[in-house]
Amino acid sequence: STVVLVFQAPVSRSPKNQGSSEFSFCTRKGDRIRVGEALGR
Amino acid sequence: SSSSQGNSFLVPGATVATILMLGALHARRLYDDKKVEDAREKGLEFEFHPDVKATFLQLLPLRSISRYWGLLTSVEIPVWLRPYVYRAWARAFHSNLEEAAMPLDEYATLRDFFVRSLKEGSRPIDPDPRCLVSPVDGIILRFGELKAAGAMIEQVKGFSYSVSSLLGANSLLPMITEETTHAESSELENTPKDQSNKSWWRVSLASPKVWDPVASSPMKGLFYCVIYLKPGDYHRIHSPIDWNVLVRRHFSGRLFPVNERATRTIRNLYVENERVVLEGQWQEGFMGIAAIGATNIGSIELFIEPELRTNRPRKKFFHSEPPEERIYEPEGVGVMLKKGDEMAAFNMG
Repeated sequence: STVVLVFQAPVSRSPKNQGSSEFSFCTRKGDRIRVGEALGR
Repeated sequence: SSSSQGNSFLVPGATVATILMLGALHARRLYDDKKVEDAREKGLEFEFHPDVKATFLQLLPLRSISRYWGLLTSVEIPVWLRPYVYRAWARAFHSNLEEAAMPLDEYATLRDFFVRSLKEGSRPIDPDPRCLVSPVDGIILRFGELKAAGAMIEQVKGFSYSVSSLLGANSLLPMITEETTHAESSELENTPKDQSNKSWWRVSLASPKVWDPVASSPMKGLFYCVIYLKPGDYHRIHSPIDWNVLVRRHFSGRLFPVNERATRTIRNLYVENERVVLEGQWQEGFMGIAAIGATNIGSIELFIEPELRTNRPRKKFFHSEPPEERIYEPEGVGVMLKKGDEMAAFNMG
């Protein structure tokens, strides 16, 4: 079976404050993941 | 007397037949997986390519087969036989039996075992409040940001499906407008010092109080992640973050397999298949989760709505049948879930 997650999260488009609070995944394609482990921050 | 003797062999006979069938299926799967793995190691990514087997699958009564499989796995197994059957399952599909919450002989049927909960503490939840966690055990197939209007998610190289067809025509999904997209891309290309053109500049001129890219709170992007659960994985679905579930949408659909092969041979696989979509809001905006069934795992149970039944017999199959929708009360607030809460489960048949 499969689960698809679609969600809104902050992105920072201005080069000036890039990275300040933008969402980014902390996983890779093909990774094994378990319930409760971080997908992104 | 011969018929009564036949009866006493029914359950063990059916169990042995099932195990043999699983064994044959598993051997074939291992062979296929090996081929795909070799290709992947060589850096090859299979492209979308429908084939005869996929066409043949479309002719099969997969929902009925799935329900029959559910009936078969609902047959109560004798207590003495249960540990052997579940250990065989665990060996075949690489399940971790140590995590099962109950002793093996307390799972009366394979179906009960399949939807087992885990021992306390087996799945610690990442405590970082800014962290979004995985709702399931599985393999990350795809993830990223949806940028273009008419947001599409790649099913496999060469074929994509639209997010709105997956979530439903009246999804709460925020629209990504061309303007936004343009503004975003122009902003990336044009640093603030380049003031010459582009709609982004026009917006800031026309309403400087509405949007100042330097001082305003971060914009919102739309992200997605696709996770595949193998048959041996833990099949309960947990909440990825603190959120309010506002609406549930049930699409009664096909039940194609969703393995790697199916993703590259069956068009719109996730949009065609039976699925349950939960939508709502979290602190950063929209949150949507689609749980998609498959032939062997055709049932999706919601702990927040126990009475929902999926994979029901239907007289006719209308492709464009609208989903059955339910708004959770109180409207606008819905059901509140905490990160890590159990919220749903897949089951066999």
